[in-house]
Amino acid sequence: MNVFRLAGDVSHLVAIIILLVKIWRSKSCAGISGKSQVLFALVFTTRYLDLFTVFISAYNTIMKVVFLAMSYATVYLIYMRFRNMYDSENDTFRVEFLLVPVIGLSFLENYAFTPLEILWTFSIFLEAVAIMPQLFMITKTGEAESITTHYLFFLGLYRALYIANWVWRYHTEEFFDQIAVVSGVVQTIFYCDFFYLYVTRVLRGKAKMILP
Amino acid sequence: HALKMPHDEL
Repeated sequence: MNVFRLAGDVSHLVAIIILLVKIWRSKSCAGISGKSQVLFALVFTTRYLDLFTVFISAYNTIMKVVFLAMSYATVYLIYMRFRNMYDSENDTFRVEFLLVPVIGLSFLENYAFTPLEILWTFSIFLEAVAIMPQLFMITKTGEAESITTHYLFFLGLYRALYIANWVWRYHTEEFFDQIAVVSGVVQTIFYCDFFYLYVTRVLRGKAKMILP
Repeated sequence: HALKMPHDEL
Protein backbone atom coordinates (compact mmCIF):
# COMPACT_ATOMS: atom_id res chain seq x y z
CA MET A 1 0.00 0.00 0.00
CA ASN A 2 1.28 3.42 -0.94
CA VAL A 3 -0.17 6.92 -0.82
CA PHE A 4 -1.17 6.89 -4.53
CA ARG A 5 -3.01 3.61 -4.19
CA LEU A 6 -4.81 4.76 -1.03
CA ALA A 7 -5.73 8.13 -2.57
CA GLY A 8 -6.91 6.28 -5.70
CA ASP A 9 -9.16 3.98 -3.70
CA VAL A 10 -10.54 6.94 -1.73
CA SER A 11 -11.27 8.81 -4.99
CA HIS A 12 -13.07 5.76 -6.30
CA LEU A 13 -15.11 5.56 -3.11
CA VAL A 14 -15.89 9.29 -3.22
CA ALA A 15 -17.05 9.00 -6.86
CA ILE A 16 -19.48 6.18 -6.07
CA ILE A 17 -20.77 7.95 -2.93
CA ILE A 18 -21.31 11.21 -4.89
CA LEU A 19 -23.44 9.35 -7.44
CA LEU A 20 -25.41 7.40 -4.87
CA VAL A 21 -26.12 10.48 -2.72
CA LYS A 22 -27.02 12.56 -5.79
CA ILE A 23 -29.60 10.00 -6.92
CA TRP A 24 -30.94 9.51 -3.41
CA ARG A 25 -31.26 13.22 -2.56
CA SER A 26 -32.68 14.37 -5.89
CA LYS A 27 -34.82 11.21 -6.12
CA SER A 28 -33.79 11.18 -9.75
CA CYS A 29 -31.29 9.48 -11.97
CA ALA A 30 -31.75 11.86 -14.91
CA GLY A 31 -28.58 12.12 -16.96
CA ILE A 32 -27.11 8.95 -15.45
CA SER A 33 -26.40 5.98 -17.68
CA GLY A 34 -27.94 2.90 -16.07
CA LYS A 35 -25.99 0.81 -18.55
CA SER A 36 -22.64 2.09 -17.26
CA GLN A 37 -23.76 1.37 -13.70
CA VAL A 38 -24.79 -2.20 -14.59
CA LEU A 39 -21.40 -2.68 -16.26
CA PHE A 40 -19.62 -1.43 -13.12
CA ALA A 41 -21.66 -3.82 -10.96
CA LEU A 42 -20.61 -6.60 -13.35
CA VAL A 43 -16.97 -5.43 -13.08
CA PHE A 44 -17.00 -5.65 -9.28
CA THR A 45 -18.87 -8.97 -9.28
CA THR A 46 -16.47 -10.73 -11.65
CA ARG A 47 -13.33 -9.22 -10.09
CA TYR A 48 -14.14 -9.79 -6.44
CA LEU A 49 -15.00 -13.50 -6.67
CA ASP A 50 -11.64 -14.00 -4.94
CA LEU A 51 -13.38 -12.81 -1.76
CA PHE A 52 -14.24 -16.49 -1.42
CA THR A 53 -10.80 -17.89 -2.25
CA VAL A 54 -8.06 -15.66 -0.81
CA PHE A 55 -7.70 -13.25 2.09
CA ILE A 56 -5.41 -10.29 1.35
CA SER A 57 -6.18 -7.86 4.18
CA ALA A 58 -9.10 -6.53 6.19
CA TYR A 59 -8.84 -3.30 4.16
CA ASN A 60 -9.04 -5.25 0.90
CA THR A 61 -12.05 -7.31 2.00
CA ILE A 62 -13.98 -4.36 3.44
CA MET A 63 -13.41 -2.19 0.36
CA LYS A 64 -14.51 -4.99 -1.96
CA VAL A 65 -17.72 -5.56 -0.01
CA VAL A 66 -18.42 -1.80 0.12
CA PHE A 67 -17.85 -1.36 -3.64
CA LEU A 68 -20.09 -4.34 -4.41
CA ALA A 69 -22.87 -3.15 -2.10
CA MET A 70 -22.78 0.44 -3.37
CA SER A 71 -22.72 -0.55 -7.05
CA TYR A 72 -25.75 -2.81 -6.55
CA ALA A 73 -27.50 -0.07 -4.56
CA THR A 74 -26.90 2.35 -7.46
CA VAL A 75 -28.32 -0.10 -10.01
CA TYR A 76 -31.32 -0.71 -7.71
CA LEU A 77 -32.04 3.02 -7.39
CA ILE A 78 -31.84 3.57 -11.16
CA TYR A 79 -33.83 0.58 -12.38
CA MET A 80 -36.26 0.00 -9.50
CA ARG A 81 -36.75 2.83 -7.04
CA PHE A 82 -36.47 5.83 -9.39
CA ARG A 83 -37.05 4.06 -12.67
CA ASN A 84 -39.61 6.69 -13.70
CA MET A 85 -36.80 9.22 -13.93
CA TYR A 86 -34.46 6.92 -15.83
CA ASP A 87 -33.58 8.52 -19.14
CA SER A 88 -33.66 5.34 -21.24
CA GLU A 89 -34.18 7.27 -24.47
CA ASN A 90 -30.73 8.79 -24.22
CA ASP A 91 -29.05 5.73 -22.71
CA THR A 92 -28.80 3.96 -26.04
CA PHE A 93 -25.19 2.82 -26.18
CA ARG A 94 -25.00 -0.73 -27.59
CA VAL A 95 -23.42 -2.60 -24.67
CA GLU A 96 -22.96 -5.79 -26.71
CA PHE A 97 -20.34 -3.96 -28.78
CA LEU A 98 -18.30 -3.70 -25.58
CA LEU A 99 -19.09 -7.08 -24.07
CA VAL A 100 -18.29 -9.26 -27.09
CA PRO A 101 -14.73 -7.99 -27.68
CA VAL A 102 -14.05 -7.83 -23.93
CA ILE A 103 -15.15 -11.46 -23.44
CA GLY A 104 -13.06 -12.53 -26.44
CA LEU A 105 -9.97 -10.64 -25.26
CA SER A 106 -10.19 -12.04 -21.72
CA PHE A 107 -10.02 -15.57 -23.12
CA LEU A 108 -7.06 -14.69 -25.33
CA GLU A 109 -4.94 -12.60 -22.97
CA ASN A 110 -4.86 -13.69 -19.32
CA TYR A 111 -2.42 -14.82 -16.64
CA ALA A 112 -3.91 -18.31 -16.33
CA PHE A 113 -6.61 -20.13 -18.24
CA THR A 114 -8.79 -20.73 -15.19
CA PRO A 115 -12.38 -19.49 -14.62
CA LEU A 116 -11.40 -17.05 -11.85
CA GLU A 117 -8.46 -15.60 -13.79
CA ILE A 118 -10.50 -15.23 -16.99
CA LEU A 119 -13.26 -13.48 -15.02
CA TRP A 120 -10.66 -11.23 -13.34
CA THR A 121 -9.22 -10.30 -16.75
CA PHE A 122 -12.75 -9.75 -18.10
CA SER A 123 -13.41 -7.32 -15.22
CA ILE A 124 -10.19 -5.40 -15.91
CA PHE A 125 -10.96 -5.01 -19.62
CA LEU A 126 -14.62 -4.23 -18.97
CA GLU A 127 -13.79 -1.53 -16.42
CA ALA A 128 -11.65 0.17 -19.07
CA VAL A 129 -14.70 0.73 -21.28
CA ALA A 130 -17.61 0.66 -18.79
CA ILE A 131 -17.89 4.46 -18.68
CA MET A 132 -18.49 4.70 -22.43
CA PRO A 133 -22.33 4.51 -22.23
CA GLN A 134 -22.19 7.45 -19.75
CA LEU A 135 -19.86 9.54 -21.92
CA PHE A 136 -21.98 8.64 -24.97
CA MET A 137 -25.09 9.84 -23.15
CA ILE A 138 -23.46 13.19 -22.30
CA THR A 139 -22.37 13.60 -25.92
CA LYS A 140 -25.88 12.75 -27.11
CA THR A 141 -27.71 15.18 -24.82
CA GLY A 142 -24.89 17.74 -25.05
CA GLU A 143 -24.92 18.47 -21.33
CA ALA A 144 -24.31 17.07 -17.86
CA GLU A 145 -25.31 18.31 -14.42
CA SER A 146 -22.31 19.50 -12.47
CA ILE A 147 -22.75 16.79 -9.82
CA THR A 148 -22.54 14.16 -12.57
CA THR A 149 -19.32 15.77 -13.74
CA HIS A 150 -17.93 15.68 -10.17
CA TYR A 151 -18.64 11.94 -10.19
CA LEU A 152 -16.76 11.52 -13.46
CA PHE A 153 -13.92 13.70 -12.21
CA PHE A 154 -13.34 11.50 -9.15
CA LEU A 155 -13.61 8.37 -11.26
CA GLY A 156 -10.96 9.73 -13.64
CA LEU A 157 -8.81 10.88 -10.71
CA TYR A 158 -8.93 7.34 -9.30
CA ARG A 159 -7.59 6.01 -12.61
CA ALA A 160 -4.82 8.61 -12.79
CA LEU A 161 -3.75 7.86 -9.19
CA TYR A 162 -3.62 4.15 -9.97
CA ILE A 163 -1.12 4.87 -12.74
CA ALA A 164 1.02 6.77 -10.22
CA ASN A 165 0.64 3.76 -7.89
CA TRP A 166 1.92 1.42 -10.63
CA VAL A 167 4.92 3.64 -11.36
CA TRP A 168 5.68 3.67 -7.63
CA ARG A 169 5.28 -0.10 -7.28
CA TYR A 170 7.41 -0.74 -10.35
CA HIS A 171 10.29 1.19 -8.82
CA THR A 172 9.93 0.07 -5.19
CA GLU A 173 8.88 -3.59 -5.47
CA GLU A 174 9.42 -4.47 -9.15
CA PHE A 175 5.68 -5.04 -9.40
CA PHE A 176 4.27 -4.88 -12.93
CA ASP A 177 0.78 -6.09 -13.78
CA GLN A 178 0.75 -5.78 -17.55
CA ILE A 179 -2.96 -6.45 -18.08
CA ALA A 180 -4.03 -3.95 -15.43
CA VAL A 181 -1.51 -1.30 -16.52
CA VAL A 182 -2.30 -1.44 -20.25
CA SER A 183 -6.07 -1.35 -19.78
CA GLY A 184 -5.71 1.18 -16.97
CA VAL A 185 -3.83 3.56 -19.26
CA VAL A 186 -6.45 3.08 -22.02
CA GLN A 187 -9.18 3.78 -19.49
CA THR A 188 -7.50 6.95 -18.28
CA ILE A 189 -7.23 8.26 -21.85
CA PHE A 190 -11.05 8.15 -22.13
CA TYR A 191 -11.24 10.70 -19.32
CA CYS A 192 -8.75 13.21 -20.78
CA ASP A 193 -11.25 15.01 -23.02
CA PHE A 194 -13.73 15.11 -20.16
CA PHE A 195 -11.07 16.47 -17.75
CA TYR A 196 -10.41 19.34 -20.15
CA LEU A 197 -14.11 20.26 -20.29
CA TYR A 198 -14.43 19.84 -16.52
CA VAL A 199 -11.61 22.28 -15.77
CA THR A 200 -12.59 24.82 -18.43
CA ARG A 201 -16.33 24.78 -17.75
CA VAL A 202 -17.49 23.23 -14.49
CA LEU A 203 -14.75 24.66 -12.29
CA ARG A 204 -15.62 28.13 -13.59
CA GLY A 205 -18.90 27.92 -11.79
CA LYS A 206 -21.28 26.67 -14.43
CA ALA A 207 -24.27 24.77 -13.06
CA LYS A 208 -24.18 22.46 -16.05
CA MET A 209 -21.49 21.33 -18.38
CA ILE A 210 -22.67 22.19 -21.89
CA LEU A 211 -20.66 20.63 -24.68
CA PRO A 212 -19.17 22.94 -27.30
CA HIS B 1 9.06 -8.51 -13.21
CA ALA B 2 6.66 -11.39 -12.76
CA LEU B 3 3.19 -10.59 -11.52
CA LYS B 4 2.70 -11.29 -7.86
CA MET B 5 -0.46 -13.37 -7.37
CA PRO B 6 -3.07 -13.14 -5.97
CA HIS B 7 -4.31 -9.77 -7.24
CA ASP B 8 -3.89 -7.42 -4.30
CA GLU B 9 -5.36 -4.28 -5.89
CA LEU B 10 -8.98 -3.23 -6.03
